[in-house]
Formats: sequence, structure tokens, C-alpha cells
Amino acid sequence: YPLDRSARDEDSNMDLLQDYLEKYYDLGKEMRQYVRRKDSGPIVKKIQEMQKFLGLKVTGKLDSDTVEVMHKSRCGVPDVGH
Amino acid sequence: FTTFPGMPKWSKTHLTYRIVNYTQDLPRDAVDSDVEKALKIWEEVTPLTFSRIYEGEADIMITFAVREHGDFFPFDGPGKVLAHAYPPGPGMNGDAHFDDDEHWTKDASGINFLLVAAHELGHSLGLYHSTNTEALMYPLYNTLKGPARVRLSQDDVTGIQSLYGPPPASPDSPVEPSEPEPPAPGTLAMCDPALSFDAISTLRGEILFFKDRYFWRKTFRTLVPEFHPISSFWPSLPSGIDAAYEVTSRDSVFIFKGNKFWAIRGNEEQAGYPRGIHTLGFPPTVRKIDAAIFDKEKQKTYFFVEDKYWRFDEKRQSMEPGYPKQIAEDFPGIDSKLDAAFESFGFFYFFSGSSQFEFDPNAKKVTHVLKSNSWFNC
Repeated sequence: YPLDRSARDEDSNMDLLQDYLEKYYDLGKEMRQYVRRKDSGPIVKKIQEMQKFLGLKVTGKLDSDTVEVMHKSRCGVPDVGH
Repeated sequence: FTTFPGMPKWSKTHLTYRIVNYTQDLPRDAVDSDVEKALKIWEEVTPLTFSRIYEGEADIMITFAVREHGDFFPFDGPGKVLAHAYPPGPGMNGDAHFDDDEHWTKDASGINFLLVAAHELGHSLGLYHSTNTEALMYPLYNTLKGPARVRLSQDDVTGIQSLYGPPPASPDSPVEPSEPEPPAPGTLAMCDPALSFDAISTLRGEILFFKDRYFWRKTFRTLVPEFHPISSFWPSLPSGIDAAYEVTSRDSVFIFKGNKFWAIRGNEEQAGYPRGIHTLGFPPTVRKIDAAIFDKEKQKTYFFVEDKYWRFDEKRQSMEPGYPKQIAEDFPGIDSKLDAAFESFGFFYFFSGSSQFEFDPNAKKVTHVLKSNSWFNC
């Protein structure tokens, strides 16, 4: 059966989150297997770190505001870490 | 505001810039004037001054590029990443790259070039991103900001002045005689033929040469190493360390001083340290470590103390039986007291005073004798 739209959106948001956290918030590549489990501690912590840095409500969840911000145009320099 | 890890900044106040190429979206003189305006914004609140050059290597090279453009950080087509820039330093450091897949405009109808240029040049001068949504150094592009509103927030001013101080007093106020600035110690000592090191370690593909309160950071991307205070990366590490080595499989560097050792991962200090060196299995008679090397192939670490050495099994996390052994016996040609050691591309490099010995562990012989600072391309 074709994936229903929300499941496909969910998937692409997870890809976006993983790429965003790796690129701008020093998420190590070894954490990839955790990104799919959004409620896993390290990922929640990273999402909170991003939300705090960008001035969003700190929920630790991939809420719609956070997804919207991750789609915005921005500078390519990371926000934290090397 | 934040600055880049290690607080890199220009050690001179007069900087050069060069506009290497242009976007088709804007007239050339529009790009020229926007870059000038963007630099002026920073000039007005610091002692920095800028002059343009038209060929050769400037401190700040400004280019428009698309996708992969030679720095392993490819642009991503229209939208998302608009530009990026590198912190102060030689070579590519200080440069600013703009994604030419964007639609660059003088106003806010597309991507306002002046706004993005002012932000990226903030990076070129040493500022990192700010959490202040009003700041120029806030990382997200603000579609509402047009050219007339491109100016520094107080957060930006505080940030850049934390690196360079305020602009010189205006000409009509009495100028205090200023002490000549002492030359940066790193630049002078680096090529001193008598230079020796406290410790040397690799770290994620780079090589760190520790000396007193400082370290030289050698990356394969730049010829001239960077020079930083140890405390600017790792505030709780001591100065004048004895030994250091990287266990690549654990992405960790271990730093030794006296009978204690610390662990760092990138620029993060690991909790639970310092620990006593005797927890590694040294006898009480060992008070300090002279040098250490991690052998990636064997997953073993060699610790050198005076004329003897121990071997530590990183998998088992225990010192191997049958040690200490004489260094000269198993490392022929290495018979003076060691200051530092590290491994690179299968060779061990031992440092004693101003001399360095390249040792082939397979052939068990010294293959080259070099100056200790041969890695600095003096």
C-alpha cells in the first residue's frame, strides 16, 4: 500500500532533523540510529538545545514550529561545536 | 554572542579583502558597494580597517559558488544554506562563500546580499552565531530585514569588541601613548630551531603540539599551524603537560601531568577526570609519564618513562604483563629521554629536545632524524 501522506511527511522530517542536528548542533553520526526514536534521551536533548538556541519554545519535540524553522534559509556555519 | 571555539581572531588591525568573482543577479558595483558597507558596519565599532586588493591572497576572499566548491561543505541549491564563512586565520580561514543558486538582490525581494554579507563577515572576523534573534549574527535569515535595517545590535557590538576592543578614540581627544603590542608568542617561537615540546597528540586528523600554556594546531588544510592557549579550548586542563595521546577508536585524547591524567573529546572535557595514573597499572615508583603513543593497528598504548616503557591493552583496559622493558632494546636508536611522541601514517615520531626521530615500528629502525618543528613548514 502506498504510504499515507502523514507517514511520508514524518519520514522526511526525520531526515531533515538528522541532517540539521548533524550540520549545526554537533550531533555525531554515530547517533543516527537514535534519531528515528524521537523520544530517545540524547536526541531530545539535542532538539532542546536547538530550540533554545533559535529562540523557540523548548519542547524537546519535533513540533510544527521547529519543523518550520528548520526549513528557513540560514547561514551554513554551525550553531554549536566545531 | 559566541566566538568560535578557541577564540580565533586577527592579530593585526588592518585587513585586506578581495572580491574574487560576481553573481549574475547583481551589477558588479552593487556587490562592491554592499561589501564595502558590510565591512564598514564592523569597522565603525572596532579598531579594524579594511582595504581591497584585486589579485593574490587577501585575508578575506569573497566568492560566489554553487554546490561543491572545494571546501568539503557543498552548497545545497536554492534556499536553506545561503552562505558560510571561516574564522580568522591563514589560507581559507577568514574567507566568505555565497551560494550563487540563491537570488541575490539589493532589497528584500530576494535574498538581501548586504544583510548576508554583513553576517558572514562577522564570522570572518571571529564571531560565531548568536542566540539573540535581533542580532546580525543570529543564524536564520530574516526575510523582513531590508538593507536599511542592516545594522549591529548591542549583542553584536559587545561580541566583536570582546575580540578587538572599541575603535580608537576620536582624533580630537588626547591619545594615550599605547604600549607596543608584544608579538604573539606563537609566531616567533614556532620556527626557533631550539624549540622542544611538552607533548604531542593527534586529534581527529589534526596534530596538537603542546608547549607551556599554549598549543600549536596543525591541520592538513593549512600550511601554517594555528596557535591557541590550552585554556581557550579546555579550561580545566593544566599547562606544562607531560604527555598526550589519542585513542581514535574512542574519539578521546588523554592528557597527562604528574600523577594525574584527563580525557577530552573534541573540545569537551570528559567527566570523571582527572584520575590517578596508577589506576592504569603503573607501579608506585612511577611519578610521571614522559610520552605516550597509541598504536591503532594493535589497539595498544605505549607509555615511555625515563629509559623504560610499558604497554597498555586498550581493549582489555589493562597494562600488559612483562613490562617495563628497556626502550632502547625494542626501539633501537631511541635512547635519549623523550619529551613527546605521536603516530602518523604508521610511523612513530619521538621527540627529544629539538630533535625528532621518525621510527618504523615494523622495520624497528629510525628512518629519519628531523628538527622537532619540521611539521611547521618554517
